[in-house]
Amino acid sequence: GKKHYDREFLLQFQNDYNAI
Amino acid sequence: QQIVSPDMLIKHPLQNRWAMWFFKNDKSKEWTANLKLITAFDTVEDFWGLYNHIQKASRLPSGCDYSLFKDGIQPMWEDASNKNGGRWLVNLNKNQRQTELDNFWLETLLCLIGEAFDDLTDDICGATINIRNKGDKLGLWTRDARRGDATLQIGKKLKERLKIPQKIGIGFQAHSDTATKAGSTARDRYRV
Repeated sequence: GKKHYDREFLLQFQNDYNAI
Repeated sequence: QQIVSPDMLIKHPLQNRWAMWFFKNDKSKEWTANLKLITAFDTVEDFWGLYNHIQKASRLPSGCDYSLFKDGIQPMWEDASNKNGGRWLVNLNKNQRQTELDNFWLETLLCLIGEAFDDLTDDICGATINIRNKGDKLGLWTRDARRGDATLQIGKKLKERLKIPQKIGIGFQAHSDTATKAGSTARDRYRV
């Protein structure tokens, strides 16, 4: 039930619509 | 007007809410007045929204810090969540400011928000990067220095994620030792 995100998953959102 | 797909508006929630702090050493002010909360966030996209719009750590003037701590924990020894704890300390040499520092700091941030420490997440308070001419320092702060096994596991995971070579050791210092140290460095309670 915990939200674990690995680095590759997190990195894909760096230039996401919501992030920029 | 641009039509935005609902998928573009979905954000990915984090396990914890995190607060980013900034410290700039203005000697005309009290230490606490120099420590500023930038903002808090609890989604992956809001983390990147913040990270993408603040200065890279390697480009900060000497004397500045960034800190990322769980929301409600202040990045100082005196905070109730920190006072019994300590930090894993990664000392960088002057060359590493340009080659490693930003990567180390980003990797540490990803460890925190991504809950890389698994079942030990409750031991984690936050992390700080100190930009100093005498040598930059990255610290991963934990809640209880007496929890030896947990502290060692956290140190090993940090070293693994930062890809620090096996032959290079990093030490853990309790805040209580750092606060009362006689010399320039506190003793290591643990090393990995």
